Amino acid sequence: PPQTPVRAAMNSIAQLRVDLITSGDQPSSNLAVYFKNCTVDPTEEVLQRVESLGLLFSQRFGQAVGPRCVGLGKQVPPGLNTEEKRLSVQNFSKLLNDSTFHTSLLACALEVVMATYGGSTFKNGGYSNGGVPVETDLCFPWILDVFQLTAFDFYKVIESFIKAEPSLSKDIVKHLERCEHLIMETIAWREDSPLFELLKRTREEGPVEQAEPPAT
Amino acid sequence: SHSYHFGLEEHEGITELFDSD
Repeated sequence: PPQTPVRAAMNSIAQLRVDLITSGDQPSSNLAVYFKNCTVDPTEEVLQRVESLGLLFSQRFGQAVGPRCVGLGKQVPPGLNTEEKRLSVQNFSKLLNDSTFHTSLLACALEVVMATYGGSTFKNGGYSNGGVPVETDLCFPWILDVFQLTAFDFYKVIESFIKAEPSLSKDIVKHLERCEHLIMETIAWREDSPLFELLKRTREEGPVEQAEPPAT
Repeated sequence: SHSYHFGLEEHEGITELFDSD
């Protein structure tokens, strides 16, 4: 039977709940091994960061939607197996101790949850108990502002996140793709973007290889 | 139907993307 928008949203929510219940709220044994293989074990720092960013998110989310604040899932998806195969290394100390990587990953996970539950409802105007209008546009790129994360860094995790979570619904993949396009087309080109510094550095280092001659 | 277009090549991944060296 044809899917109504409500049915599609309900299915996405059901799928997300299954995914979250199946994966639990602790690092998988697989991820724990990667943590142990690191020169500096990032477990404690990851736990602390998830805690502090979780609090930050809850505060801002609470301010935005009013007092009906939601509980927050606490999971860091790994997706490192493909990296191990690709690079033939098991020590991901640098990556797994990188705060920007953690923040981007958590932002991506929260964006998935908000897109699944929120859809268009977060866009509607709202008022707090005191009758004061509250911030209600929680659509992307709101999460970047909450975590003070650059779009350029958020962009880096999108593809790996989708690859690592094959059960994401079609609508959510589409949503992440829209975020990606928005970053590519506008947000990454704003004045304070780290992209410009990177372009400058690449240029100073000189061209790595000759461009291919144009085809006839 | 909808499928995500994967842009990274086989030899690229998240490790390099976060490596600023």
